Amino acid sequence: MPRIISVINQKGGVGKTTTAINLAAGLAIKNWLNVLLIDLDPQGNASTGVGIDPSQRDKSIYDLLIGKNSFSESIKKTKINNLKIITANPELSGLETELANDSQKAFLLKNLIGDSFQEIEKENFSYIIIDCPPSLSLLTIMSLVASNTLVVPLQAEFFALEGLSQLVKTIERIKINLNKDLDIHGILLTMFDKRNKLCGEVEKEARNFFGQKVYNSNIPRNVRISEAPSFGLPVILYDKYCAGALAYNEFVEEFITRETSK
Amino acid sequence: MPRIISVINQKGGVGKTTTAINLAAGLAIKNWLNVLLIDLDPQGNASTGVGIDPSQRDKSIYDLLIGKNSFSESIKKTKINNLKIITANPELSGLETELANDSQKAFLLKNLIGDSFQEIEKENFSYIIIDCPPSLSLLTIMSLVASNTLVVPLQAEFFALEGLSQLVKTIERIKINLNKDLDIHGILLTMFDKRNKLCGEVEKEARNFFGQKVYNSNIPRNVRISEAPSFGLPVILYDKYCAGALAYNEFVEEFITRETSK
Ligand SMILES: Nc1ncnc2c1ncn2[C@@H]1O[C@H](COP(=O)(O)OP(=O)(O)OP(=O)(O)O)[C@@H](O)[C@H]1O
Ligand SMILES: Nc1ncnc2c1ncn2[C@@H]1O[C@H](COP(=O)(O)OP(=O)(O)OP(=O)(O)O)[C@@H](O)[C@H]1O
Ligand SMILES: [Mg+2]
Ligand SMILES: [Mg+2]
Repeated sequence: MPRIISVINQKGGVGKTTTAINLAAGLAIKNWLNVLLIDLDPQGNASTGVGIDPSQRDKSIYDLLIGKNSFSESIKKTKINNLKIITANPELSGLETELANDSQKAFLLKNLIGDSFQEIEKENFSYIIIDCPPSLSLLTIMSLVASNTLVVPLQAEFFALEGLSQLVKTIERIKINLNKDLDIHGILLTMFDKRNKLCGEVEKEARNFFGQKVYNSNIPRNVRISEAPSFGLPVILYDKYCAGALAYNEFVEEFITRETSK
Repeated sequence: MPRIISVINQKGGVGKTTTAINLAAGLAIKNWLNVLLIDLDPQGNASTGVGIDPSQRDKSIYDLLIGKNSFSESIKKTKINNLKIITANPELSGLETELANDSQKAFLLKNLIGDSFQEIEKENFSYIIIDCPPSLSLLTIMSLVASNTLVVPLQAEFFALEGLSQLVKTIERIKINLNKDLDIHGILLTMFDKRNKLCGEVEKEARNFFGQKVYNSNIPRNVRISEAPSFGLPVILYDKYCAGALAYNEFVEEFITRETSK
């Protein structure tokens, strides 16, 4: 069974999608691993970020979760070698209300992956990366229950830092009741500007709180990163040698090192 | 009855909270109006942004919506003249599931404001500003149903632009079924950098799509804006003469001009 990684933070705009697509693409290209990216955000930014046009997002994660399609039918190729995706579209935002009376709804994604074991084995995935929406509602809870471990992008800003304690409380609650082996793989500082006083303070706080869990690599603010989505490419492919791509490549290497030394 | 304004965009991190607190503070201080800010985001960033400590967020919007407190009991003073707030705390994220079987849940906030007419009149509010969470789920729908008009912060980036059509569809749907007088007051370009090619493109697209609705003023990326929340102050008070404060003051003036010329 592949390792299942959620990229998560309820604070909006901290770089979840950007991190999910560059981690997924980095594992696929640099490390020759088969990777599945699951877009679990009704905004569908991860689908856009790997070049899947909104008109091509039928047989989405929503259809899969409500049992309309099989796992295999939902997997789409991307233009990136070894990287496949299950897309998301706006229908997904209706799921929470539709499942309100289902007492097992938190296990829906975990059970789906378990039940599709053979289809997943056939694809020989080493990793499943899940891009989460900016909230602690059902979609994010489902992802926490289904995951082995979490990557938490942290924007070096005050509001983002304040939200961390809420995220940690939710993770602890899930660990106790729904997924006892869940752990935090690491905290990735994003949009980081060494010259900015606030960034330095946030980094210090994060290292005090999370110690070694904070990755050594961090991602600088880099305009090429925000240009990449309009070309449907992760920045590590859009502009290989820009500061953003180099930083994400370094992060992927550190991610792999931590995986192999576990 | 006061004018009810929602600050809304399901895309995360585009400047909703920053815009809500600076608009509310600007109306209160510069124009001597009594303003109520409602924090409708479980993250509670608007409450933080006007200096309300997390330990002081009892009698929150959640307690008010479930009928535990009255409107008057929920209103808290801030250190900003003429600005009061109803705070939010993480309990709010449980509301959607708790109300799942309530067919009238979309009207909850609208009916609450209607039922509290006398308490609101006593306070002599001219405006109620609602800071929405980054999603199109129940909390945001409740706010759309309760509002007269909407301010839509738009980050000058590709993912943010792509989300606009989804937002417009949702607003149209609400107008037809739940709130026929709802309109868009304006689109505010945030984190705007004139030198950046992508920003220029997003501005052009937004003006093509929304015409006059796009405010003439826009908010530059300015580090003082991201420092202000750690002091519990809107940037227009934290650093009156920085680029961010001057831009928000200009926006508030433009907002008022459009209000009076309606
Ligand atoms: N290091 C960076 N430098 C510059 N721009 C960045 C960087 N990381 C992300 N961005 C841009 O900032 C915006 C927010 O990033 P992204 O959409 O990845 O965050 P998110 O956490 O997934 O947002 P949401 O909460 O809406 O899901 C995007 O427009 C993205 O292109
Ligand atoms: N013009 C700006 N220049 C620099 N930083 C800004 C600007 N506007 C907002 N910020 C900072 O960017 C971050 C995102 O802004 P904010 O929290 O207001 O967005 P939001 O849309 O309310 O986010 P969410 O979707 O999580 O509710 C915050 O840390 C804020 O301080
Ligand atoms: Mg995202
Ligand atoms: Mg906000």
